Amino acid sequence: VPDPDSPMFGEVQSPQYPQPYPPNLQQQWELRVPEGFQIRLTFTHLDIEAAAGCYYDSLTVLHKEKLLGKFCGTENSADGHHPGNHPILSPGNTLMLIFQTDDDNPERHQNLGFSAQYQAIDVDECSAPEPLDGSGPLCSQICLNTLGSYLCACHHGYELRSDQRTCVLSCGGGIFDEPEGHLFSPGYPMIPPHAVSCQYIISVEPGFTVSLNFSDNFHIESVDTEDGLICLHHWLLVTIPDREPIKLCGGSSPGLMETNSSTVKLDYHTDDKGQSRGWSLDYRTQRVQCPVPGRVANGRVTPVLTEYFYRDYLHVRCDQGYKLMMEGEEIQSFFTMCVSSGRWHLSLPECHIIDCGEPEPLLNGAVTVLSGFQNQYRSVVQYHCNQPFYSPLGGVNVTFRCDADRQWRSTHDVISSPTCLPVCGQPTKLISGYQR
Amino acid sequence: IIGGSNAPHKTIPWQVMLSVGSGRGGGMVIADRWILTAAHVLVANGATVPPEDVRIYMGHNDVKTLKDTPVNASSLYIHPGYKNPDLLNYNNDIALMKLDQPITFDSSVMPLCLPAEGATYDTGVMGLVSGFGITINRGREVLTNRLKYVQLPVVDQETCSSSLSSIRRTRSDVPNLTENMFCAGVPEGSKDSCQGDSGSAFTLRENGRFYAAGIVSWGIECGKRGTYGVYTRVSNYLPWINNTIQNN
Repeated sequence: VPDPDSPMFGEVQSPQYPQPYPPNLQQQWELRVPEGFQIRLTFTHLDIEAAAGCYYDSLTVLHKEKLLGKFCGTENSADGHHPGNHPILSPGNTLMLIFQTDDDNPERHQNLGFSAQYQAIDVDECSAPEPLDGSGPLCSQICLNTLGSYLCACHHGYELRSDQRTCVLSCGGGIFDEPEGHLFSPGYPMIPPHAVSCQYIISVEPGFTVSLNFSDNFHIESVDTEDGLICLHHWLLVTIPDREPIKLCGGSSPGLMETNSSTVKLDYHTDDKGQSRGWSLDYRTQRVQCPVPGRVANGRVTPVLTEYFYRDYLHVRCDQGYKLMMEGEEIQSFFTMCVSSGRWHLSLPECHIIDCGEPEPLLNGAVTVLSGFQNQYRSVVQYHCNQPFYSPLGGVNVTFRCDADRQWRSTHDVISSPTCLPVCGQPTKLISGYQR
Repeated sequence: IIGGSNAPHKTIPWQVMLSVGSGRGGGMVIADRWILTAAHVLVANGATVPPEDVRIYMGHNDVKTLKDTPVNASSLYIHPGYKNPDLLNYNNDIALMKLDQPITFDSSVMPLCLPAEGATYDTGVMGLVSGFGITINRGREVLTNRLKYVQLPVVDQETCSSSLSSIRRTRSDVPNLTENMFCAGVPEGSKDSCQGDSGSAFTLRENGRFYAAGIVSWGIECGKRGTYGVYTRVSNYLPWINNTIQNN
């Protein structure tokens, strides 16, 4: 990116130009453009006292210590050294101009000095020849020239090292957190460079388990011993939490491997010898399974599925006339969820039959149980008045049933208990007399 | 009660005995917190007696036993039309007493029905009047300790009025008979209600039920030939009774 403090172009002129320059001058200009650019200097006019070797007056152009030209004369003068129409290109992003004049100027010809324009020219670093110091090319694989700079890039399967210059074979490792994916060893199925050390971590959300499915083309160098194959120099180490790591090698694919874990670490190692072609696998995830719930007496568990997995919900509803009870407490509603540990986060509740409580006592009357038990759902009671001194309002004894809403309710949907009205004017004993 | 009989226990379960100051009166239970009586029982010297001066007894036919279980009145309601400063005007002789606690009814205490709306009392129909008032024992007036009753016919209003007119020829201080009163008794005398029975019920029976047709109010002497007892006509006061009870 061009430095905003350094101009991309500009103009340089001798003092008093286009008037003749004064004698006894020693003036210099240091031109600077942004890093990664060269300076191209083009003279639009140069008229400096001509002399062999530009002995009296001269304009010297330098890059650092390197002399790029010393100019004087006019375009057609026999003496001097005029740049003509050829621009001067600096090797770097700086350029020094030194204008010198002596104390004597010819009277018959007034020299006007010079006028020049400069501009920044992008350097194509990529086309520069390889340094001779043996450090190798600027980029080990692909060089991309940019304005003022360059970038190195690598071919597919390689990645740029931290020196931003050289490329190394890519492990393709890292953390894989998608629900499914494909992994393979560097260069697979080709034989990669030696001394590979790659780590792959499959880590998905808890509540999911990972299964690895190795492709048939599996080849990790092994050593054949009396005890069988051992993974001495090359191996793929499969590490599952809370289990012994599994070291894989040989020519047979492990096939499908159920890890029952949400995290798996794969470490692929080869030493600086050998010819392992590597491995590839597809991984998938599936939700953790929870046990099928039992039945709830006098209630319903929904939804009814053949299998239940992580994040599945269960609802329990009681049949009419029953209430949800959990740890001795009544609850209004119940649901439980299959959690990442493969368990239901709450155990199932129970459904207990509801009761309406003691029926309201009846003033000057009583209540008797006709059917049912402990005032439970569907129990039936009958109110009656203390006859013959009281009689029920309406004249008949009323029965109440314990309803599902825990209310005692009559057959006429009445909730309040009946009233006993006093019986008037009917003594239990009448005055009797038989004498006439 | 003159010329009556002792009432067996539980035969007149609505009967109430009142003790107001040193006097005795009667009343009848009409609801679990309400007693109906005569206004003049609760008015002394032109003023309503305080409720705490009224002792109420019920549930037995023997005064000695009755006295063991007094009931208290919380408020008294005299009919607003009762104005009797000279004790010569018994018009609107009706009052209600509200009890401070409700009564639970049983065979010994039971309410008396009120007459039906617009009820009339036919002449000659036998009613029953009871009370703990004066009776005649061996020719002398005595205050009884036993609840007594006597059955008396309803007397034609004209007949009763004529009887009173006759008496006025010799006595000047005879109260007037109004349409809010009716008479009961027999012309030959010897059967009547008397002092101490005031406020008690004169009942009629219809469809097996007794109802309060009248309230013992006044009369010229007791049981005298040619005179009748005068009773407050309850059927004329149904609106006042209902309103008083509902409003209180």
